[in-house]
Amino acid sequence: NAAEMVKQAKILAMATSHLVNAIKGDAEA
Amino acid sequence: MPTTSYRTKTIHSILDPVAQQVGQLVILHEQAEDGNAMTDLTSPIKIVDQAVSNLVVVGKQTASTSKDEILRREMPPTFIKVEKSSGLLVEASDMLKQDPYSVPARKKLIDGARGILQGTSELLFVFDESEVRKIVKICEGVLQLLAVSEVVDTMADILTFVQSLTPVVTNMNSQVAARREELINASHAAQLAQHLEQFQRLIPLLVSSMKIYVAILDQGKPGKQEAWENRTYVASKMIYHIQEIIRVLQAVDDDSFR
Repeated sequence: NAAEMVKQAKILAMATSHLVNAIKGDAEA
Repeated sequence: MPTTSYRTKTIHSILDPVAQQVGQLVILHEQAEDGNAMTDLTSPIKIVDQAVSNLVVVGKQTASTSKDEILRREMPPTFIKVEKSSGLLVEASDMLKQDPYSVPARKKLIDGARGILQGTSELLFVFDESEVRKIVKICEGVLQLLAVSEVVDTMADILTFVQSLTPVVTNMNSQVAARREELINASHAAQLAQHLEQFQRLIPLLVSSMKIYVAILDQGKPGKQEAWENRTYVASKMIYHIQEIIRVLQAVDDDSFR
């Protein structure tokens, strides 16, 4: 469970990071 | 919003990059609230929403199978936080389809991203605290065994004592050493290493002092009181080091985000 939780948290962090970059791209444009 | 203070290297590596980006996003938003038309964010928001669902599923499984009451109580609010935040992102996505310039939608995007970061931080923190409690329990098991050393008065009992102590001490050593490797706070990590080393050095001394005490008892020689005091002294030093290990394990940095 510990390893799976860390894995899913990593995936969420990556997805959030990707989204934030997309928003930032627009904001910076 | 937390951007720098995480207790473990694993949590730091997961959250710090996204925390930095969310921080930059907040600044950009504050500087240019009336920016350009927003591109379609449906796809990345859907990916985040799915990732939130997956994390919550694993989190709920963890909570439901855990014997740790604190974990079972403290985890659900973090699920609600990330789910609500993901909901904000989905709402923002729908609003931006209607109006790509929508300022309230942009605010929801930022609040959603920030909420997911905070909710994930809190979830991992709750989980990490539970892991610490597991290690503390192992340490407390060693403390209980050390208390038994006071009633050992035969060589056979010493053998049983050592056979009982060895596996629990080995487990404690590996768990505390692994935790030490994970800690970001160098002072805490150093204290754990120091107390663990001191404790290990005292094990042969304890066994030796127990043997001397039992031998004096068996042979009826003088020095029983001194031998008893010596054994008690060594055991008390070992207890001290474990209590210090527990204290450091439970220590929360002053600048922790909690």
